[in-house]
Amino acid sequence: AANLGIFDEDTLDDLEMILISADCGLSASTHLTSVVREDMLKTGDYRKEHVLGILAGEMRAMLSDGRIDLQDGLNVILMIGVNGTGKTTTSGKLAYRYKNQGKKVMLAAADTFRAAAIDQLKVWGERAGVPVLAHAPGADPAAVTFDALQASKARGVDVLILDTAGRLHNKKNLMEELAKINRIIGREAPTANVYSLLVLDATTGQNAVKQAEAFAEVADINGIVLAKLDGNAKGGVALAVTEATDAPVVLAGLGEGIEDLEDFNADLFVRSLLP
Amino acid sequence: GLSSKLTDITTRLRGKSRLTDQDIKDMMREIRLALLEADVNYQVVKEFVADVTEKSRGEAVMKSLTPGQMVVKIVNEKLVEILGESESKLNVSPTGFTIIMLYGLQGVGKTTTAAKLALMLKKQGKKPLLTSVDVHRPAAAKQLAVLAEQIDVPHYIRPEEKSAVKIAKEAVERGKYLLCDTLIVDTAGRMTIDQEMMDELIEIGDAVNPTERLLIVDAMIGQEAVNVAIAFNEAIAIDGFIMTKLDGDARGGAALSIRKMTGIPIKMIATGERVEDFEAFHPDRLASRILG
Ligand SMILES: Nc1nc2c(ncn2[C@@H]2O[C@H](COP(=O)(O)OP(=O)(O)OP(=O)(O)O)[C@@H](O)[C@H]2O)c(=O)[nH]1
Ligand SMILES: Nc1nc2c(ncn2[C@@H]2O[C@H](COP(=O)(O)OP(=O)(O)OP(=O)(O)O)[C@@H](O)[C@H]2O)c(=O)[nH]1
Ligand SMILES: [Mg+2]
Ligand SMILES: [Mg+2]
Repeated sequence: AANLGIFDEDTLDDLEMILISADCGLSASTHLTSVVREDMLKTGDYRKEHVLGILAGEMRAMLSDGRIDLQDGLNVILMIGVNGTGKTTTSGKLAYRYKNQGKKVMLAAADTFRAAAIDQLKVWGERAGVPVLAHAPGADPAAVTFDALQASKARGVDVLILDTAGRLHNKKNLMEELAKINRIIGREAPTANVYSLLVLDATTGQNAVKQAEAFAEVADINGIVLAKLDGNAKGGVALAVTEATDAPVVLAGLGEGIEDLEDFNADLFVRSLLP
Repeated sequence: GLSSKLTDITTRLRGKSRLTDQDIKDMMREIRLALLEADVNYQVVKEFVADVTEKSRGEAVMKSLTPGQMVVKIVNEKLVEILGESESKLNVSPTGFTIIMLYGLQGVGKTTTAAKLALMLKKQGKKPLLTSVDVHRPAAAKQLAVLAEQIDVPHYIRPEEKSAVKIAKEAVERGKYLLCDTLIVDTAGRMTIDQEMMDELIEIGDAVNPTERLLIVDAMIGQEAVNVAIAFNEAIAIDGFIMTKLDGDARGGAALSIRKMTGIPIKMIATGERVEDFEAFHPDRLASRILG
């Protein structure tokens, strides 16, 4: 009984349930529970603080975290992910952050498909005090990308944030469109620091792993944003996602306001997953 | 998928006269794995496996010449039973003016689904009016307006108004004035732990008394699905839910979880970003998708 500060077989079952309920997935949850069980057998230390320490350590080892490292010259941050995860909102938050750091920032509305997507990004641009490069709705996202890169180079932009349309990763044509955007960036800004950010919704279950793997194939993920971490969902799938892609979680979206963006804190995150 | 895994287990039974407890255990492990991978709620999986285990020890399976296939059949039937035994028609108001409200977490597809519903009703000969009471998300009203124009359905928006309740009441008046028979109300996405936003939701509901309250659920949602559904249900008494983004490869286990734990029926499914991507749901198709 864990309430006596002792772990036993029942608490180990509970542990697996807690981890699965946090969306860690069956494989990670079983792995973590067996690491704990092995340690308990080896050390004979069943005290709660010891066991949770082992658990936290193993989780921390599975999780990769990091920071976006901006470099001199043009930095292109490519916002990608499936529909509705928080790309546009995060673009606005990032623009605000870098603007306040004294960087010259530009937003580009490469989602030319969804109703009012451009309008939405323009509002964020106004809020952040950052210009938004946009074409008309229905324009070619590749053309918007191209123009945004030319404008960024011409104006000496430090950070160009390219907001793209949500796309389900099993849609070949949409993933090909993303690959094309990526090629254009490589061709038009070969010396730029390109940072591809996958935005995941923290409420997502095991499908997040499939999303990450598919996006990594077309756009080399450099970092992951866990958006909507201010809800009930723990985002435990991040363990499996970073294991599968080696991409670090770099940011946490903690709300719908422009300041609700924080550097991802792996220790805090792991602690929230613990019983 | 699961069927082949279960048949593999029982193929090696050839020559054996009956399933052993270990055989059943092995099969249940595969079933549990498949359902958890599909994001079915932990507790729901536990109960489901217990039910199926019991059935698998019954006469029919024991006497069968193909016990593996019997178990597959039991699993499928049980899933369809849970998913499908429901009235999936939308409520219609006896007053002749039906109000449908859409709720859900952020980004699940409420606004897009509102337009899909409007188009469906229009094709059925109804006269819908679309309104957005999302006073929070940037360009939310505009998004709904653009969609409404695409499908040639009237819309009522107040982009500068800060009170969702006010817009909702005005939309009701607008709908009646235009001789519409249905008002579709698109609300802002919200977290169920955001008490202020949940209060807003309750206020809107109290103000316009919706005929049909629909929870919009993203197919890729994980283990929190049941808690979310319960929270919305307790706040606003959900009549049905619509699962979106089923054109992806998320298994959609949340549908089973929500249905099992709340009894709320699935009314429709959304299968794409275009307004036409909207269908009645088929329990057998969703069951085989969840099983993988
Ligand atoms: N609570 C909360 N809501 C968020 C967060 N990030 C985004 N949202 C909300 O999620 C919804 C979708 O956000 P968007 O920025 O439009 O998502 P998107 O990925 O750009 O969507 P598409 O472009 O349609 O694919 C909006 O209602 C946002 O306000 C977050 O960190 N916390
Ligand atoms: N592929 C696919 N995309 C969908 C589906 N339904 C909605 N979407 C997309 O999901 C994203 C979010 O849709 P919205 O309608 O803005 O979602 P919402 O619930 O109104 O979002 P908030 O108002 O911010 O909470 C958009 O990119 C939509 O095009 C669907 O069935 N399939
Ligand atoms: Mg967007
Ligand atoms: Mg909306």
